This record gives sequence, structure tokens and C-alpha cells, in this order.
Amino acid sequence: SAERFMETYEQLRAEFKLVFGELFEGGAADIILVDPEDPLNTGIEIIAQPPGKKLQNLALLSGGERSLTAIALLLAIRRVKPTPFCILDEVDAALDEANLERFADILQGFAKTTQFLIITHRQATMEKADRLYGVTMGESATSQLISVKLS
Amino acid sequence: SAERFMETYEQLRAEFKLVFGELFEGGAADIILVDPEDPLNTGIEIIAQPPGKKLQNLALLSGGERSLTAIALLLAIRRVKPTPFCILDEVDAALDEANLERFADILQGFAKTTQFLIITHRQATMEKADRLYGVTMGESATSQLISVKLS
Amino acid sequence: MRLKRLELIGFKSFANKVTLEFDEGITAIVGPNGSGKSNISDAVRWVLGEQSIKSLRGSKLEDVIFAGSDGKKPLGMAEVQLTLENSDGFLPIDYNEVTITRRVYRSGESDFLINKTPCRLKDIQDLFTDTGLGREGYAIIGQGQIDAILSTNPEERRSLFEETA
Amino acid sequence: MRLKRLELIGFKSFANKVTLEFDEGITAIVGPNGSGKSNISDAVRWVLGEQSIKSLRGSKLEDVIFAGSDGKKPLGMAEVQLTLENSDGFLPIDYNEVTITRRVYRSGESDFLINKTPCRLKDIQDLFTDTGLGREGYAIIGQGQIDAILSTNPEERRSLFEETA
Ligand SMILES: Nc1ncnc2c1ncn2[C@@H]1O[C@H](COP(=O)(O)OP(=O)(O)OP(=O)(O)O)[C@@H](O)[C@H]1O
Ligand SMILES: Nc1ncnc2c1ncn2[C@@H]1O[C@H](COP(=O)(O)OP(=O)(O)OP(=O)(O)O)[C@@H](O)[C@H]1O
Ligand SMILES: [Mg+2]
Ligand SMILES: [Mg+2]
Repeated sequence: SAERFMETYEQLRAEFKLVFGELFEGGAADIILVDPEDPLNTGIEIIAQPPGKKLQNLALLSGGERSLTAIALLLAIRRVKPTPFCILDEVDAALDEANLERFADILQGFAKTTQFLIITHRQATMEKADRLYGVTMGESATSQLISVKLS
Repeated sequence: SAERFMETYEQLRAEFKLVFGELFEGGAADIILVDPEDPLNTGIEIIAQPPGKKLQNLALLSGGERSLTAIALLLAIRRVKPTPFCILDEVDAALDEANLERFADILQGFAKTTQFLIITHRQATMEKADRLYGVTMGESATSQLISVKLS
Repeated sequence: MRLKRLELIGFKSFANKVTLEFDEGITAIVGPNGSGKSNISDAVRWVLGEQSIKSLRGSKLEDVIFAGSDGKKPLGMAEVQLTLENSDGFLPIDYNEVTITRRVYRSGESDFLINKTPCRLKDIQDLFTDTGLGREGYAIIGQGQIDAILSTNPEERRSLFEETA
Repeated sequence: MRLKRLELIGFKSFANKVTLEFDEGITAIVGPNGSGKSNISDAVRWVLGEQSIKSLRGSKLEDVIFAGSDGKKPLGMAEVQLTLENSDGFLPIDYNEVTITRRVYRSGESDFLINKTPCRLKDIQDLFTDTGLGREGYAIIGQGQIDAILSTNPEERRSLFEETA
């Protein structure tokens, strides 16, 4: 229904602005309805402006800035519609060390109410884990598992 | 012409097999003409089999294995049709530490005859550089450059 | 509700059975390229009822069965079991613990079970409708997918919103 | 032939002029997210005659001109100069050193120069035809493009081969 869509839209927009601001330590972001008069058919635009920079097309953002913006959107969705668990496969690949630290901290906060299964190569992300599974290729190209409980 | 295509194909295929074997320390790879009778129209298939594993569809390879296979193809093209320089923007993003070392070593070999401009976040790649440029966001969201000559 | 346990037997590179136990918070999966990490994520997608083999990086149904290697013959079956803790009634089923089992044989035959009771694929998919764990809920983000989240066209972005609503 | 020097003035995030000098071997460009590294790669593409604004991540021609920021006004022009060492005659032009200049103004006007002599965009593009430095030569690999190399469809893969031949 149009009402429910608008309600979800307002929530998602608010959460997205919040999480974006935390991940970028500033800047501005928004979710815009192309045609607010027609909620059930309108297109949806995403706006992202890193701190100190001029607002431009999403495409002009750097690889790391796009990753961080997408992560902000994902986490905003998780706040509006919580799922019991969430699986993330190497979403931190393009982040530099500073952005990675911020991402890992914020993820830890979200993990208080959602189970996260995160596949990663990055040290800072691993350090926030409550449990670590190491996967290796054993003999005969068969995967094996080692479990390390950290907390 | 069909002859020239076949000649290029044979060279590229040979170089691809070589570089793949070096990057994966084994395994097998190939470039297959779907219809060898019709060189000017045939589709082209890429085959990649990491060491010890069964030959399967390219899509089933892992992210890092696909990166390494694509890098092998790129470097094979560089051997068949050398260009004076080559620009690589974060092609090493998905590689684990072991594959990264091997990539950096092999890149160093290729760099004897080709100039490489490589954008990277990875330590092992940076260590092979003859010259390093650091780019940072200065005041007023303006990029600035610092130059470090290493060799 | 939360994930409790995941078991893989013969699924992709997991020729030998592995069991993952889950607690609250963050579980990190680490390891070298090609070791099998993303295959674990594929296993969860598959056992929840994913029908598009393409989104599991395969091209035919049997691509999820261990295909053999230099030192080992192919297996004839793949099985994934997912156990969920359900005492909050998040899943519309009258059990505190729910185990979903999915099996596929080289013949193409499949088995589906909820708490050891055979059922249809549809019954498993229905269990997770409206939970946000379906295809467009963005609860499972695949490798390399993070950039695509921003590049979705207006129609896909709409369906993302509708799934969240 | 080899790259000698690259100068960016007003190109994307490079509001202040920067100069990169190139030697033999490997030049690495490093720095934080959003600092301007990929913009340097875009600058080389652009000065070599790239006409697709989309492949420079823009949507209109003036997207490559410094757009301003909290602390600085937008600029009216962007310029990139690429200097190449050509004593081996790799480029079909009778100079040991070749400087390509490309400029664009907010009005939409453009300047193109080869060794300070005005020319058309086509003259620059023609200089690099068959050198492998064109669009399909795969000499410039953009961020996130590495996976696409394997996922190209049969037609794109053919044109890659033809470019290499
Ligand atoms: N049916 C199958 N039988 C045997 N091996 C398989 C099967 N399907 C996939 N594999 C193997 O699993 C490996 C891929 O595993 P996966 O994608 O999980 O790696 P990964 O740990 O995520 O690596 P990366 O860090 O590079 O992303 C591939 O080498 C592939 O050959
Ligand atoms: N015309 C312009 N004017 C001002 N800034 C611009 C312009 N075009 C792009 N930018 C800025 O340049 C930045 C992107 O730079 P670039 O893509 O080179 O980053 P990067 O160093 O490659 O980062 P990453 O490591 O994340 O890939 C963006 O923040 C964008 O806002
Ligand atoms: Mg993976
Ligand atoms: Mg970049």
C-alpha cells in the first residue's frame, strides 16, 4: 500500500542518513523519491556526499566510497527490517585501513542484535569476531575447517 | 585475415598457459576455439584448472582464483602484443597473501620490458615499485601528490 | 531466532562433512583463495531454497555436488543441514528448534526435509517468506555484489524497498 | 616508447596542478579511499582520446572539471598533458618527444594539441590506433574491471583477440 511504502521509505531514509554519517564521520546522504506524488511507481535515487566534497553523481565516487555507501544502505535496511542473521562475503575488500576500522566498529554495534557471518581477508574485521572459522584446502582438493572461539 | 587470427590465437594460448602455470604454481589452462573451422566467426572459451582441482566452469572458481586467471590473460596479451605501458587499478584486491606475493614477483619480471603504473592498497605490490606516488585529499577536497623514488 | 548449526556433506568443495556452530554476534570465516569460504555462503542460500543455480555460480544442478579431484572420486550426493533456534516463533512453525535439510543426487532427484519430515521445496521457501531472508531481502551479500547494490536500476531498487516494507 | 610525464590541472579532484614523472619499471600509486588515485588513471584515458564519459565514471562532459568543494569554488577548465618518449618511433610521428594536451571548458569547448600544435580529437586518437593503447587493447584496466575480463561474452572476447592480432 502507498502508506506502508511511505512509512518504510521515511524509516529507511532516516537510518541511512545516520549510518552513512557514522561510517564517513560526517558528510551527507539521502534517499530521494523521483516522484513523491506516485509512491507505488516512483523511481528511487540514492544521494551520497562524503565530508567536505561537492555533491556529485554516485558513479564519480571512488571504489572505497561506493563500498562504504552500499554498506550504509545495507545496515539501514537491517535496522528497518531486522533479520535474525546476515551473511557478508568480503564487503570490506575495497576499504582502506581507516574506513575498515570504522566499518568493523559499527558492525560490532549492529552485531548486538543480529548474528553476522562475515567472510573476510581483513585483519581489523577478524579482530571483532566472537568466533573464527579457518577454511583451508586439504588433500584431494577437499575443504577443511578449523574452529577458534575468541570470546 | 584467418591466418593472422590463428597465429595470434596460438601465441596467446601458449603465453596464457605459461603465465597461468607460474601464477598458480601448477594447474592447467587453455583458450579454446569453439569452431576451429571458422576462425573469423568462432566464439572463444577460456579454461582454467587450479592445481589438484577438477576442471570446472570458470564461474565456479573463487574470487581470488578468477582474479589470478584474468591477470594471467592480461599478461599473456602483453607478451603477444606489447604496449609501452600498462595501467592496473587495484587488480590485486581479491588476492590472498600467497597469491599476492607470486603476482608481485611475476609483475616485476614483466616490468623489465613494460612500464607499469599500478594503483594498489597492498603492501607486497608496493614493495616491488621503483617509484611510489602517495595521493591524499588535502584541504578543500583537493588531491595532492607526494613522490618517493625507491630504486 | 538465530542460526545454530550448519552442516555440509558433499556440497561443492566440502567432500568431507564439516559442521559450523554459531553463537551470538560475529562469526568470521577466513582462509586462502579457493579454500571454500564463499561455498559456505552458497550452502546457506541453497538450503534456504535458492533455485537459481547461476546465483550459486553453477550452470547445472549437479554443480553443487563434489565433483572429484586429482586424489578423489566425485561424490553422488550433496547435503546441507541448517539448524535454527526458533523459540521466539520468528518462523511460522511450532518448533523451538527447526532443522532444514536439502539433498541432491547426480540423478537429479532431490530431498527436502523440515525437522526430518519430508516436504517440498516450496514448503521450505514458504517458511522464509516475509522474513527478509529471501532473495531480495539483502540478508546474504555475495562476493563482488557490494558495488551492484548501488548500481541497481530503478525497478530493482523499488523491489528492494518493497521487500523491506 | 615510454611514459615520461603526466600533468593534471583542474582534472576531477586535482584542482591544483600535479606532475607525475615516470621511469622504467613499476610506478605504484597509493593512498586512502577517495584521494584521487583512480582519477589519475581516468586522466590518462581521457588525454588519449577517450570519448565515453561513462568509462570515466561521469555522466556529462563537464564532470571531469573540478566541481568545487566546501572550501573551494568550481574551476572553469580541466587540462591533462601527457609527455611520451618516442625515439624508437613507436608513434607514427616525427618527434623524439611527444606531448599530448587535452583541455575542456565548462562551455563545452575543447582544445586538443600535439606538441603545442592545435589539432582535432581524431588526430590524437589516430596516433594511438594499432598501438594496443586503444579501448580494447586492455592496456588500461579500471578498478573492479578485472573480473569482467573473464565474464565477457563471446563477441567481446573476439574483439579482444582481434585487437591483439
Ligand atoms: N562441485 C564442486 N566440487 C569440487 N570443488 C568445487 C565444486 N564447486 C566449487 N568447487 C571449488 O571450490 C573452490 C571455490 O571456493 P570458494 O569460492 O568458496 O573460495 P573462497 O574461499 O571464497 O576463495 P576467495 O578468497 O578467493 O574468494 C574453487 O576452487 C572450486 O573449484
Ligand atoms: N569533477 C570533480 N571535482 C571534484 N572532485 C571530484 C570530481 N570528480 C571526482 N571527484 C572526487 O574524486 C574522488 C574519487 O577519486 P578516486 O576515484 O580517484 O579515488 P581513489 O583514490 O581511487 O579511491 P579508492 O581507493 O577508494 O578507489 C571522489 O571522492 C570524487 O568525489
Ligand atoms: Mg570467496
Ligand atoms: Mg580507486
